[in-house]
Amino acid sequence: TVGAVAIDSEGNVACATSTGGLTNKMIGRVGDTACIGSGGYADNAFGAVSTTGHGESIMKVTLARLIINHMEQGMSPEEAAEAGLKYMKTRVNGLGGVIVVNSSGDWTAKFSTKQMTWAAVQDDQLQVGVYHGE
Amino acid sequence: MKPVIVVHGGAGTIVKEYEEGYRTGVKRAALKGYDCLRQKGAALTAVEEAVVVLENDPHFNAGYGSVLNEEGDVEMDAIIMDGRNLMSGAVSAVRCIANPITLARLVMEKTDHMLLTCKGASLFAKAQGIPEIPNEKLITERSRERWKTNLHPGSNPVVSQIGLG
Repeated sequence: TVGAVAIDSEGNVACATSTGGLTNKMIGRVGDTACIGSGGYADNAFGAVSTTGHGESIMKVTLARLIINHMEQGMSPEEAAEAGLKYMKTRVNGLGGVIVVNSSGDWTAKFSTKQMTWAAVQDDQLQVGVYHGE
Repeated sequence: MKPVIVVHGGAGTIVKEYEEGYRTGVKRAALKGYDCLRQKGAALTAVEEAVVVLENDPHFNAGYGSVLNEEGDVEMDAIIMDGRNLMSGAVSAVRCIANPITLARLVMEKTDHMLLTCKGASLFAKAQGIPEIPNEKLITERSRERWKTNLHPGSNPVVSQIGLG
């Protein structure tokens, strides 16, 4: 799965997510990616989220919208992402990763999986990571 | 507002041999989207352009490089959402196109619907002038090998993906 979130100079946010799904999946199986609030969500009032991971788990907790809800309640993108991923792990034993940007331009890339490839650009500064701690 | 873009390339298996390719791929995608933002482009266009870069990169499980279903075929899903007005478009189980994210944006902008699937998505793509390509063109040798390995008796692709994306 791949995805992107962004905020532009007008303060508008957007998200995009695309996937080939699970290896050797059943014919017709559709995971979280195409489902609004699961594979992604964007609202100028709060921010934008794109997800990756175990699709059925992400759908059960509507992970993208859950993280938006946390930001609506005042959490930073990092806090909201950690809370969302923790909830998914404890409630449905699901793992995944998210990228988040809020309406102030704060962002994060968090994952409960072993790794997630990500990159970000802000103030012309490029950052990239794969493993925890990068 | 200072523009920001963040991209991900999934949380699946990292093959050490290809690690630099993953890093280069997400860098290219982020820079493509940021270039759009720096030129006063919309966030919506920036995320689409970034994802197109990743869909075209065989390292990632989307577009060219997608994993295969149980029949050895590609079925892809995508979604895009605009934070200005909560407009969204998505496609699922779509085949024979290079960039499902662009089709998702067309669903958002050209229909009254949120999600088109399977044959309907293909017919819509054709009506919108999106070139049809043979699904084989989306399949990498690595995807085919993984699919074959998972067909072996005793293999369990679900178990082997625990802890991954």
